[in-house]
Amino acid sequence: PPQTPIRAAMTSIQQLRGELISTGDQPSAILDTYFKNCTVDPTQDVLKRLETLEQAFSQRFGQAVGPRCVVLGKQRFTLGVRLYYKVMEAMLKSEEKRLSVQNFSKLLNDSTFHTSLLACSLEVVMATYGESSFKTGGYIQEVAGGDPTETDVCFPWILDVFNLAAFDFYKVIESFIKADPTMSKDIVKHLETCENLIMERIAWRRGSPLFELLKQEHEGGAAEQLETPAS
Amino acid sequence: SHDYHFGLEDHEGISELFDCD
Repeated sequence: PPQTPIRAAMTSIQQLRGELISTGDQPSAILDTYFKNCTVDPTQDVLKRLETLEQAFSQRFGQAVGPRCVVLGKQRFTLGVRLYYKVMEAMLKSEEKRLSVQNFSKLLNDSTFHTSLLACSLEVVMATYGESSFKTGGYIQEVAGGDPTETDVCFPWILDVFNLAAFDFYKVIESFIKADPTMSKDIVKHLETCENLIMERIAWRRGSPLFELLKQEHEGGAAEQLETPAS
Repeated sequence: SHDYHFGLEDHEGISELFDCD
């Protein structure tokens, strides 16, 4: 039968749910070993952070989509957590192979890393369900001068919910795509569009950590090697 | 399976991006 947008969306959702069936709602034995190998075990902080972020996500999802859809928000969050654990494990395996180390204490105790990774996982889940669309999204309305709408959850909605800097979200995108080779072409394209929006616009907004980093680079003497903005 | 352009070099990974090397 011919592929329709609805059939394509249903297939993507079934694929995502199928791939995450074997991934539990808790860290796997392998991930748990990575946590235990840390100088400071991050397990409790990881679980506590997920609780806090789930509350923020559920509340804002309900506000955006409607109070009767709170249960959908919980389902999205549960899938997002599964994807978060799955991708984290794949990232750590890849880093272990690359660096020949098993102690990732600093990375695994970095709250920004976890929040960015979970935000990216939720963005993938919501994009799969067609809830994060750029065509009708608030971001487009916002840059077009309209009111930022509260009726959708399109990117960069998740950054606002988690109070996450776009520049920090940007850092996980490529590693995320590498770590999950089963993602559909459409979802990879969606993440690439997020990446481009950050690079071209969002990372340059007032308050972005990018400015502090540029300042540090400048103070470190690297400014002489930088090209001028014009070039 | 997709056209994403990977920009990270082999010696770069998530650890470096979060300054955890």
